[in-house]
Amino acid sequence: SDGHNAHDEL
Amino acid sequence: MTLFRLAGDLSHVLAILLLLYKIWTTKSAAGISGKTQLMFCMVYVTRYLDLFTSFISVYNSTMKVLFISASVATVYLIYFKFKATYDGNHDTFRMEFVIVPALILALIWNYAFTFFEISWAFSIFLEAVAILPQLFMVTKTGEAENITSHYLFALGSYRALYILNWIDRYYFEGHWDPIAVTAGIVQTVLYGDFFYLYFTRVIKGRKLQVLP
Repeated sequence: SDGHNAHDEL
Repeated sequence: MTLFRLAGDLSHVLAILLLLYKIWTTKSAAGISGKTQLMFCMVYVTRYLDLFTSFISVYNSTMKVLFISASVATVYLIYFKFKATYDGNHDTFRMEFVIVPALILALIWNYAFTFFEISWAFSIFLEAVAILPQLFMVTKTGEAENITSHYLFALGSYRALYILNWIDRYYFEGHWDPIAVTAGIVQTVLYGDFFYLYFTRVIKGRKLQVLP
């Protein structure tokens, strides 16, 4: 993932 | 998903359920800041706008729905169902003093100047300071019920555990989220005084009293 934009955390 | 993040999320869920349990069983919102809960509502709504557009996992979506619905339910209990028990005279923190700066900062510091990313950054910054009305209320009333102290402990621990998660992810995955980490550190530091009182008083079975 490109890090930031994939906000995978709540 | 690191263990720290799972522990953090579970601590967060525990806090939310503890608060609902306290208000529902005592049928009272005494000692609870409605303003903090209103801001938590804003935090979840502005952060989880992608609930229907991006699917990460069943766990992720389930938690988002839980956080939004539980915070709406909490606000409903405080401002409607048990309105008579809401202690507005001690819940005097000016929300605009944290909402406006969070919005301005989100317009300046974000990962993309898009509605979604600005909304997400606003949510992260707001969450860091949303607990202030509650902490002010505890100092104003001079004490907090035990279950309210446990609620605050679980809530403060959740983002502290996330910090360990971020260290873990940086060490093993080599990247980190500057906005979330900065805000998460501020958020956890704000609980510092409360954590001290919690460990020196509540743990020893005494009521949490803010020394006059």
